[in-house]
Amino acid sequence: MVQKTILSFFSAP
Amino acid sequence: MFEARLVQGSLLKKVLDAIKELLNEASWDCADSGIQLQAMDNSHVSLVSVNLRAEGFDKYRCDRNLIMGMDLTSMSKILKCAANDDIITMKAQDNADTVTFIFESPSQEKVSDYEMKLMNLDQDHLGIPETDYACVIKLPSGEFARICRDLSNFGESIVIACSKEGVKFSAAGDIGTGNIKLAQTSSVDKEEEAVIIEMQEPVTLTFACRYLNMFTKATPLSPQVSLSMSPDVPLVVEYSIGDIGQIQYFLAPKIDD
Repeated sequence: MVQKTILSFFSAP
Repeated sequence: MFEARLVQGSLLKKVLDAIKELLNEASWDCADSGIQLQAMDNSHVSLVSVNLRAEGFDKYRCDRNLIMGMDLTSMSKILKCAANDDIITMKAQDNADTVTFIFESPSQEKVSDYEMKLMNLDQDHLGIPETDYACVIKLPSGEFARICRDLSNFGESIVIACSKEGVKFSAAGDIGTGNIKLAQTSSVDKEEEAVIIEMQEPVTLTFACRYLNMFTKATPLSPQVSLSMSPDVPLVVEYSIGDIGQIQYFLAPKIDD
């Protein structure tokens, strides 16, 4: 399994 | 001028205990409405969001929006100097490069103040999309901490499977497997002992134990914790901070290759 990062779900402004 | 006074100063001490393992430094955004912090851990796997409402403080004044970048290890060291029953006040001038913490004993016979240097930090806040979660599980926070701790003995990941029967936490590794099932409680004497499951559709997701265990450092803040899950999006672990706000941890799932 691969650990996703938060940045793949939430966008920077 | 910024000034925030909290009679229940222990709440602020507990908030720091709840974030200092995950974050080295972070910015506290102070506005008329209250104080907010949003930051990711170094690996960008989780995001912490703290919200303290102005009305929750016993005195609150914020003339101009202020961003206070802090080394959380230093802030934690300072808050360790406050007794659990101390009244804590944070104070800063507009455009200041320091913040002052004032600790008053309940009898007012001992007053300490500590000044700390502020830091300039990049403070790009991420947009967290409004989500209608498929499953929201409320359970006693001590129970959740115990489950994370126990299952960490088996593997690096915990699978959380929520269905109408209840919620199942599982881990597997070299020594074997562990499964903990919780059913919704039918009746409880105390609200904080309840397990409540609101489910639109079943969800199963896998998360890293290491982060879940760090989130449970918030356990002393609240007798209950809520876990919100939807397929293929980050888990939200939320604790209330007394009556003044809440702390939310977002954790990205592990996904099959």
